[in-house]
Amino acid sequence: DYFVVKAKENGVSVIGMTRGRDTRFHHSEKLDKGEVMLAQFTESTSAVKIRGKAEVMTPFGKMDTEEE
Amino acid sequence: DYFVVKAKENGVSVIGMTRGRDTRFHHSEKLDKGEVMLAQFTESTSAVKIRGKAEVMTPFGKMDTEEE
Amino acid sequence: DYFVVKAKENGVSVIGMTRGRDTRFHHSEKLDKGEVMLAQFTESTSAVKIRGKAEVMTPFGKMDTEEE
Amino acid sequence: DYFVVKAKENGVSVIGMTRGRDTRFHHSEKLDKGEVMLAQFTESTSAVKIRGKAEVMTPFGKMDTEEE
Amino acid sequence: DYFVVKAKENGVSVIGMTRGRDTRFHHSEKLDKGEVMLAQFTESTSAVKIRGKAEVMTPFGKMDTEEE
Amino acid sequence: DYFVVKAKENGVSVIGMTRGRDTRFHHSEKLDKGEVMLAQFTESTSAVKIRGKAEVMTPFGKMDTEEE
Amino acid sequence: DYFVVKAKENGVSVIGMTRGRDTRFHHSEKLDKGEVMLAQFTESTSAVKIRGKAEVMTPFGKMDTEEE
Amino acid sequence: DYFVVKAKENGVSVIGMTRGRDTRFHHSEKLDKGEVMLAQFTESTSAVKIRGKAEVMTPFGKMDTEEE
Amino acid sequence: DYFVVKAKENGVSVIGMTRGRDTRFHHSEKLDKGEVMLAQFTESTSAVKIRGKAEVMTPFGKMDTEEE
Amino acid sequence: DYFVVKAKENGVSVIGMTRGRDTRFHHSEKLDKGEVMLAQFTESTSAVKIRGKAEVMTPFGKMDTEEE
Amino acid sequence: DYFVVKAKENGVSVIGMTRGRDTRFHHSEKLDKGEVMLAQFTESTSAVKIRGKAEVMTPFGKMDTEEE
Ligand SMILES: N[C@@H](Cc1c[nH]c2ccccc12)C(=O)O
Ligand SMILES: N[C@@H](Cc1c[nH]c2ccccc12)C(=O)O
Ligand SMILES: N[C@@H](Cc1c[nH]c2ccccc12)C(=O)O
Ligand SMILES: N[C@@H](Cc1c[nH]c2ccccc12)C(=O)O
Ligand SMILES: N[C@@H](Cc1c[nH]c2ccccc12)C(=O)O
Ligand SMILES: N[C@@H](Cc1c[nH]c2ccccc12)C(=O)O
Ligand SMILES: N[C@@H](Cc1c[nH]c2ccccc12)C(=O)O
Ligand SMILES: N[C@@H](Cc1c[nH]c2ccccc12)C(=O)O
Ligand SMILES: N[C@@H](Cc1c[nH]c2ccccc12)C(=O)O
Ligand SMILES: N[C@@H](Cc1c[nH]c2ccccc12)C(=O)O
Ligand SMILES: N[C@@H](Cc1c[nH]c2ccccc12)C(=O)O
Repeated sequence: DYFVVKAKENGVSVIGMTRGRDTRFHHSEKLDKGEVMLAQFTESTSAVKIRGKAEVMTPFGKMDTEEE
Repeated sequence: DYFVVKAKENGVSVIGMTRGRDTRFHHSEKLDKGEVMLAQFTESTSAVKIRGKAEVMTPFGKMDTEEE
Repeated sequence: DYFVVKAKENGVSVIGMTRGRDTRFHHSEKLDKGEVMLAQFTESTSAVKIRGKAEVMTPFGKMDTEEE
Repeated sequence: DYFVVKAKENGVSVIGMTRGRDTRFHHSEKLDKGEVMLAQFTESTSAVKIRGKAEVMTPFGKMDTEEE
Repeated sequence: DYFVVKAKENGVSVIGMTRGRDTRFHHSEKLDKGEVMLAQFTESTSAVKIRGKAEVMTPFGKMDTEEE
Repeated sequence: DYFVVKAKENGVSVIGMTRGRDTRFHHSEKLDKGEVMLAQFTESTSAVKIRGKAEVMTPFGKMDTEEE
Repeated sequence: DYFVVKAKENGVSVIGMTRGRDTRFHHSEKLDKGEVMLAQFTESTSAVKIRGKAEVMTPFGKMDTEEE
Repeated sequence: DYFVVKAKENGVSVIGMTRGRDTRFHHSEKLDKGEVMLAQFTESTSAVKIRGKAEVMTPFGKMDTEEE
Repeated sequence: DYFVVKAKENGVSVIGMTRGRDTRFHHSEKLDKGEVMLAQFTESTSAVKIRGKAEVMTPFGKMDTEEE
Repeated sequence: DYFVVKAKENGVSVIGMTRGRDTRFHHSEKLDKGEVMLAQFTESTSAVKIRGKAEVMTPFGKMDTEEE
Repeated sequence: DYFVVKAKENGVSVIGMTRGRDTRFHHSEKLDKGEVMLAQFTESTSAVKIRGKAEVMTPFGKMDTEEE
């Protein structure tokens, strides 16, 4: 289980949220325009939030954040 | 097993519900318009509720909340 | 194994039924129009009943409750 | 392994039959017209019988009870 | 592993045969016209016989008993 | 792993052969025309022989015995 | 893992060969024209030889013995 | 994991090679024209060589030995 | 789970990020134009960042970094 | 996991390379034109090299060595 | 998990990189033009780098190194 995020502008955040009873942000990775991040769900990360203009690729298809 | 939620307006809630005999809300993540959340089912979360205008991507296809 | 329910009217109920010899209702989640619930089968829930006008997405396809 | 039943009339019965050497009815869930039930095969249920006018969705396709 | 049987006439029998060295009938479920039975292979049932006019759905496709 | 046999004439035999070093017939199930048998490979049965006019459905496709 | 053999003439042999360091014939099943045999690979059988005119169905497709 | 070999001439050899550090021939099965052999990879056999004119069927497709 | 990166310019970085509570860079592999790297997710690497002009191939499809 | 090699000329080598920290040649199997070898990855073999004119079939498709 | 590399020129390197916290080159296999290497990810190898003009086949498709 992993997904792919490509930043379409500077300052895109890929935020990892903690697994377990408590849901907090444990890491926020800043991506510059054009950078790509591939990330898994893990022991530590069971949810992820993406802020800023980006393209997300998953097994269910592709999705653009921000856009209509 | 994970799914993807993209907020189409500010104030969208992705609400995690507890696993087990009891079903309560354990976390509500607020998404602003354009933000995307990828989330798994976990030891702690066996059901999720989405409030507000959003697009949901799952293995069974895509679904828009709110719309007809 | 999970499924997705989208309420097409207020007051839709997604009712969890107990696993085991006995089959009782253990939780009824009320959905307002446009709200979406994603729910798994679990240790506690081996059958689910949906009341009210809703759209259900499963691996076997989509189904509208209530409609002809 | 689960299946979906949508009642097309009032009084549809989804009957769970016991697993093991003995085959008896252990539960009969009544569905009103338009209600949908999603149910798994379980430790307790290895066969199911459906009485009344209903639509059944399984991995092998869709089937209408009662109809020609 | 399960299959689906829809009775096209009254008095259809879905007969469970015992698993193990010995092959005997352990249960015969009578279906009336229009009734549908979903049944698994189990610890107790490794073969099934269907008598009477019925439609059978399996992963390998659909089959009508009785008909040419 | 199971397969489906539909008898196209009376007196079709579905013969179970023993698993292990020795290969003997342990059971022969007689089917009348139109009857359908669904059968698994098991601890006791690792090969099956079909005599008489019948239709066989497997994951590899459908096959008519007897016919050219 | 199983395969299907349909005899297209009398006297077709389906020969089981032993698993392990040694490769010998442990069983030869004679099929008459039109008879069908379904057989698994097992603890005892890791290779099979087919003699005579027959049709073989496997996950890789269908094959006629003897023919060009 | 198994494959299928059909001899297109007499004297085709299906040669089993030993598993482990050492790679030797442990068995060579002679096939006459039209004969078919189905064989698994096993504890004893991790590579196979085919000599003579034959057709080979595998999950990756069909292949003719000898031919251009 | 692995992915493929092809550098479209000199100086492309494929950066491995640590698995666990802490997310740091543990390795940055420099690729020259035309070089290809195939990399898995591992005990040590649960996220990867790609800087510079490159082509990324994953199970979800192909993606060009940097480009619109 | 296995692959298929068909020699298109005499003297084709299928070379097994050792698994583990050290990568050495442990076996080189010579194939004459038209001969086919089916080989697995094993405890002893985690990489293979093919020299000479040959056709290689894998789950990812077919490939000709030597040719443009 | 394996992949296939075909050298399109002499001197192509297929470089194995160590698994674990440390990422170093543990083996570089030189391929001459036309030679093909099939290689797995292993206990010792969790990333691979390819230098020189080559064709790479993976489950995600085919890729030419070096070329635009
Ligand atoms: N801490 C939560 C994070 C989470 C996963 N999926 C969710 C869905 C909704 C809300 C929170 C979550 C958990 O591990 O379960
Ligand atoms: N606490 C419930 C939550 C739940 C999961 N699926 C459901 C379906 C209906 C109602 C509640 C639920 C459980 O773990 O089982
Ligand atoms: N308590 C039942 C609930 C159930 C599951 N599937 C069913 C089908 C029919 C009737 C009841 C059920 C069980 O766990 O088995
Ligand atoms: N008690 C039976 C119920 C059953 C399952 N599949 C069947 C098929 C036919 C008749 C009965 C059954 C069993 O667990 O095996
Ligand atoms: N008692 C037999 C029933 C059976 C299963 N498959 C069969 C095929 C043929 C004849 C009998 C059977 C067994 O468990 O093996
Ligand atoms: N007793 C044999 C039966 C068998 C299975 N597959 C076969 C193929 C050929 C001949 C016999 C068989 C075994 O278990 O292995
Ligand atoms: N005794 C051999 C039989 C066999 C299986 N596959 C083969 C391929 C070639 C030759 C012999 C065989 C074994 O178990 O391995
Ligand atoms: N003895 C070798 C046989 C082998 C399997 N695949 C190979 C590829 C190349 C050369 C030899 C082999 C082994 O088990 O690994
Ligand atoms: N250390 C993190 C790295 C990570 C994986 N996926 C992520 C998604 C977002 C942020 C960080 C991560 C972890 O193992 O979980
Ligand atoms: N000895 C190495 C062989 C190997 C496998 N895949 C590779 C890729 C590149 C270089 C060497 C290899 C190992 O088991 O890991
Ligand atoms: N030593 C690293 C090698 C590696 C695998 N995937 C990577 C991605 C990026 C950088 C390094 C790597 C590990 O086992 O994890």
